[in-house]
Amino acid sequence: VDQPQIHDEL
Amino acid sequence: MNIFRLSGDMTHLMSVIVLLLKIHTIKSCAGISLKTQELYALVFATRYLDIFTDFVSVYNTIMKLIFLATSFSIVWYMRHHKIVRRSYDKEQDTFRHLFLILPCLILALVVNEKFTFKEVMWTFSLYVEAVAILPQLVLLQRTKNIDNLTGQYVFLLGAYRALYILNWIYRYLTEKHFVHWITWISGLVQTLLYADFFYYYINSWKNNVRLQLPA
Repeated sequence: VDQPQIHDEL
Repeated sequence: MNIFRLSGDMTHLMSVIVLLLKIHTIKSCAGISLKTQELYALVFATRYLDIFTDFVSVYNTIMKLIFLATSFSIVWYMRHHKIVRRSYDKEQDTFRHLFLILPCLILALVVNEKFTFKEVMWTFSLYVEAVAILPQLVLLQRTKNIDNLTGQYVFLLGAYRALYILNWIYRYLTEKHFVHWITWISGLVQTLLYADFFYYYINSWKNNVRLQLPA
C-alpha cells in the first residue's frame, strides 16, 4: 500500500 | 502550487482577516456565530497536528500558523473580550455543534485513509470543515441581518472551497496527483452548502439590494 501522501494542502 | 490553490488560500486568508478586522475595529461580533468559529478553531487544531513533524514548505507552515492564530483569537475575542462579548447574541446562536462534531468523529474513525491518530484527526478536520458553516448560516437565517462584512466573510469562505475544487481538478489533470476521494466529497459537500447562500448573495449584489435570506 502506498505511503499516504503527506497532506501538502492547507 | 497552482493559481487555483494559491488564490484559494488567499481567499481563505482574506475571509479570516475580514472577520478579525471587523471584530477588532468595530469591537462587535453581531451576526457572527461563535459556534462556527469554534468549529473552525477545531478544524485547524486537528488538521495541523503535523505542523512540526512534517515540513512541507515555508509557505505551508506560515499559513498554518496564521490560520491557527486567527481562528483562536476570533474565538478568544468573542468569548473573553469585555466589549466584543456583549454583542454576541447567544440566544440566537444556539446550534448544538456537538451534534456536528460527534458524527464527524465517528465517521472519521470509520471512513479514513489510514487508521492512524494523525490520519483520523486529519479526516475528522475535513468533515468538520464541511459542516462548520452551518451554525453561521442558521444564525443568518434567524437574524436576517447580514451586514456586508459577515456576507463577505461567508462569500470568501465559499469561494476558497470552490477554488480548491478547481485546484484538485487541475492537480489531477496535470500532476496525476489524485486527492483522496474523502477530500473530494467533503470539499464538494462543503461547497454545495454555500451554493444557496451564493445564489442570494450574488442576486442581492446584482440587484444592489440588501441581502435577504428566505425565511
